[in-house]
Amino acid sequence: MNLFRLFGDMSHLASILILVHKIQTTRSCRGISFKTQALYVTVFVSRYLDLFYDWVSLYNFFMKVFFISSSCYILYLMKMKFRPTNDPSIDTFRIEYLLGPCAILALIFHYKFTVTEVLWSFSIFLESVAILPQLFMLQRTGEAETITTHYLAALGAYRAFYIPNWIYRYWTEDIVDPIAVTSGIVQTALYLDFFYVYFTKVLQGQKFELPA
Amino acid sequence: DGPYEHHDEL
Repeated sequence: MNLFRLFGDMSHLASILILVHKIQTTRSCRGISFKTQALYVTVFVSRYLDLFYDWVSLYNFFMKVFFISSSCYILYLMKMKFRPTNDPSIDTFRIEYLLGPCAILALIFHYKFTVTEVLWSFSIFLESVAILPQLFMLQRTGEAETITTHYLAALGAYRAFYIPNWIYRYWTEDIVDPIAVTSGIVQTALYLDFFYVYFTKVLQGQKFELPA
Repeated sequence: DGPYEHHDEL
């Protein structure tokens, strides 16, 4: 564990807490893509199957349990508790275009041809694009509540922090994980547009609005 | 075992 990874994980944790806080306090999941949230549940469940047979550390264990349970809880909030505030008509990204290619990529690129390792690869590929329905929705509506943008910024920062972590691990442990690194770079790149508007508008106290 | 026999990152 190095500081970059710790900052990354903490920022991931923060993003989820911000999202839950937004839904609870505004009593609404307006502006949040259900599809993206459902993809995250898929990501965590398919990646953290090793909870059942592999022990890494107490930290690792609790984080995995937290990510699975909190992402399921968010789906519950969106589909049950605050269902009327969820508008599927603007959440129109076709996720089969993400699931299919990620499944094929996972069958081609993996470290071992076993069910859990292929699912692990699948989860890494899927995570890198899981934010697309959310960004697509943002693009469509052209605006977002400030708290939603803080959520997205924390989520983007999470994978961004993992990049220096991988460079650091390469130097100190001589470890490279090509699947995670490639997908991580793609994932971070998807946020660049968002970050530009976030830094130039939201952090200057303005509303998040995309140019028409 | 290779370094990614298990995955320690989240």
